[in-house]
Amino acid sequence: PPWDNTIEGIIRGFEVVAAGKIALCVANIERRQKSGMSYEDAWNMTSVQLTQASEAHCRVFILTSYFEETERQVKTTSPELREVLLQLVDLYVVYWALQRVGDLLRFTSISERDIATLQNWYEELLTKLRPNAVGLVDAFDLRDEILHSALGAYDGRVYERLMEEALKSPLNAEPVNQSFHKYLKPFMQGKL
Amino acid sequence: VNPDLQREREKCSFNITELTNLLDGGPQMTEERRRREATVLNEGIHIEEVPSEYLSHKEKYELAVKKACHLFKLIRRLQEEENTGMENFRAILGGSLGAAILQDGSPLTLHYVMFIPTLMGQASVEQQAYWIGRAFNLDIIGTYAQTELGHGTFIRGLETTATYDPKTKEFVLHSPTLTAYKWWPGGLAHTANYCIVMAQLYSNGQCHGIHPFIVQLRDEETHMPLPGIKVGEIGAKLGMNGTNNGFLGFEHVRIPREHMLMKNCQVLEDGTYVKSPSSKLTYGTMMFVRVVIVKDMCNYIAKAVTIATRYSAVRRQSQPKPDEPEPQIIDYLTQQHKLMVGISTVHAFQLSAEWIWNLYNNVTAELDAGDMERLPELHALSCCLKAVTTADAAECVERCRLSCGGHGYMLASNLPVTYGHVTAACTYEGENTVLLLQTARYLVKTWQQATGGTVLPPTVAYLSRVGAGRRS
Repeated sequence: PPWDNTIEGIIRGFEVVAAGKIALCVANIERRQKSGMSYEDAWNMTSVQLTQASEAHCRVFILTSYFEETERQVKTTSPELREVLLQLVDLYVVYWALQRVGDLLRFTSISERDIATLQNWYEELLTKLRPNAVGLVDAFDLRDEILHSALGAYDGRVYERLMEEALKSPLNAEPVNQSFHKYLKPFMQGKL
Repeated sequence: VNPDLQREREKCSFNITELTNLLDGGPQMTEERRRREATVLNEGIHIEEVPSEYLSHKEKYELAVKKACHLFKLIRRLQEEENTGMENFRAILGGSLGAAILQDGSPLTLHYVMFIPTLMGQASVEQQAYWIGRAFNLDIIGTYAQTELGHGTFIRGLETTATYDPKTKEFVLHSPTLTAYKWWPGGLAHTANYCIVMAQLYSNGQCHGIHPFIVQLRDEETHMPLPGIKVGEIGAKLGMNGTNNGFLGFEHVRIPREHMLMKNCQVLEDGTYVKSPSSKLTYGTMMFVRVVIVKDMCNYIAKAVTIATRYSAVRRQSQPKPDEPEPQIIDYLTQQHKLMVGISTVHAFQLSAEWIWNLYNNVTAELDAGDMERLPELHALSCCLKAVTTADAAECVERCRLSCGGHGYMLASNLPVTYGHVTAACTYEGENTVLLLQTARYLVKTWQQATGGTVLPPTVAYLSRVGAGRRS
């Protein structure tokens, strides 16, 4: 079928990839068996492809459930939130299409022009989402005690917190560590 | 608040609370979660005199036990006050709240994540009446031992034996070799005094495959290991060093017949084996845990991407245009590329997790009614979803760490510890490659059914639709 450069089209493309990979695995197992291999050995020889087929199947599931469930969710959200949630779905689906472009080229009718369009689409989505990045992570509503991070606290006092944490190092409890007298000093004096 | 971060918040185009409510499942759920978090954090259990990263291995464990006990005391109090059930255990100990308090993991996690659910899923009604109350009250501490030193996901290969002796009406548990020693279960080393052990059942000279047994490991008063029990800790790991993972061997340890979990299969007093309607029923606990893992991955990625995004708004670097100030690093497209996919992954995994959680509950209900039609589909899906989400989560967290440069390498960023947690999930409850191959077995079988014209279950129905599925 002709390639359809839409979210639905990409998900259908992933279905074709997963089905194609499973079909190839079955064909390879059968071919190896015909050449005299036992089923177990044929399975083992095909196992790298089999793991890739499983992963492709899982991608279909994640992409489909994400897309369909979001479509259902946004029916009840405000238009502003709807727009952002759909941008996120688009970003995720296009990101994975670009990550698996080799598979799409192998199993579907995607063209180089389609890929260029996808790349451009992805870059535009990043720019569109950029102003909402902090709002999107704030919405995860993780308290500072839960984040437990000098870099990620809500107030953004990154450098002050890094310094506060540095001062907690047990090595900072004394100005001169005993190892200086024990090892470094004799060594340095011996050298001198 | 840092002015750059403040500006970011001012330009947000949507209502943040609306999205929080959506992620929580409604405003009431958000309120409930916030109240729970406030209650737990107000106890101050998470506050450490000395940062735990500077403690020794032994001290880390002792601190983890202290915190876990405080937390359980709190949960028990909340349950009495609010008359709630298992939900509080999961809500407080699982997910990001539990991880915040027990940075190195909890030695009691398996007690509520596996010990109690296995009793619920595999013990008979009489056994549940006896054990579950004791477990809930923490009169006993349990864990779940399946993996052996020489045997992982392939559970039919387990070597530990449970041989029934009809004369004494006891099972004799034995580890015939070093490779038969149980290896890895959290809490097993010095915390648990009971353990559900998966062992090959022998009765009247016949092997009936693996079955679950509840075994007492330590004296309930002195906590000393019982005769014939060889138990200890497996040593320091990449992360999660508070979880007290242990090894366990048996030297002809005798347990009463009633200690075999008998919801599905039974051994009668004379040694007669009564078979389960399906040997697949024993996979229930593993599937439950895999579904929980998918939910956990959402929390870890959300944490990592929140840290990295806020940092990227504060951090300024380089001077691409002369006479202009250093830009926020979030303005670089490469940085956006690192962060945005993490944010969307949280949403994608959360919705997938909810979907499979509903499927899990439906299939469990169907199982109780004797219908096992969708069990293989759920098993296959939970296997690959666990593998893919943990691998993606590890990649996302690592990408977030890299997006914070050298500061992300600091333990104070919490990104290395978070990575330790997610990468552990790539290994436990089924190593990812092994799980993908289990899914593959189902897919190959399903593909053959599709070519034969069989109507396929919903999650694989596309194989019939797609032409390439019939190419060969």
